[in-house]
Amino acid sequence: MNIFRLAGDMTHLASVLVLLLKIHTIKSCAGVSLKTQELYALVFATRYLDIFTDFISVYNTVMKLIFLGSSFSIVWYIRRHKIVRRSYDKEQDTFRHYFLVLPCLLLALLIHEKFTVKELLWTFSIYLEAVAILPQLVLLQRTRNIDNLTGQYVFLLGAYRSLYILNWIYRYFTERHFVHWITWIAGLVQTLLYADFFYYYFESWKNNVKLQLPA
Amino acid sequence: EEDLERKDEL
Repeated sequence: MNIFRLAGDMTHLASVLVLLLKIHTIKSCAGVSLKTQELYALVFATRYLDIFTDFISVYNTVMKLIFLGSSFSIVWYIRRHKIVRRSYDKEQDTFRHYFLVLPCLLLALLIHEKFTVKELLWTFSIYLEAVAILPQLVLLQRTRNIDNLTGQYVFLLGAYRSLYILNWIYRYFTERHFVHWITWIAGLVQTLLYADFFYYYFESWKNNVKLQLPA
Repeated sequence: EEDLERKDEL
């Protein structure tokens, strides 16, 4: 494992912890998109089916369990926790799941490496992960007032995706290893979705003002 | 053949 991959995993882990910490300690999920969290839960549930069939390493299994556990507990908090659920802004978080899930399903059926159930679910999860942040980005743009923790959560997620790209580039030059083009394109699309957010995040950081996205 | 590196990525 190279440094970019490890840093990517760590920022991913940090993003999830920041979000759980916010929800658990402040008992608020204001500004957090339940739609995005449900999509991530679906992404991990379809991608990590291999924990039952393959063993890669303790690190790999532990990380998969953390991402599965955290995404489902965040969904549980927002839907079921008697205090947290009150802070959920349903009126603003209106993005439709099927608008993203159906095209990804269709794309996975059309473009994949192998036509097996496990492979199709993996490909579907790659496509869905690329766009799962969209409801969260739309919500941020609508609410305007972004609290620090939500801003950091999205920033860390974007950093994780950028580091994965660097990891693939590094592996290409050091190991001559080609990541499959499906992974490449989905990864690039996903990273580009954060470009706009990154711009405003750095601007607010540079000028030391509160993060606000333009309407 | 299986791509072990791909399987390792999260």
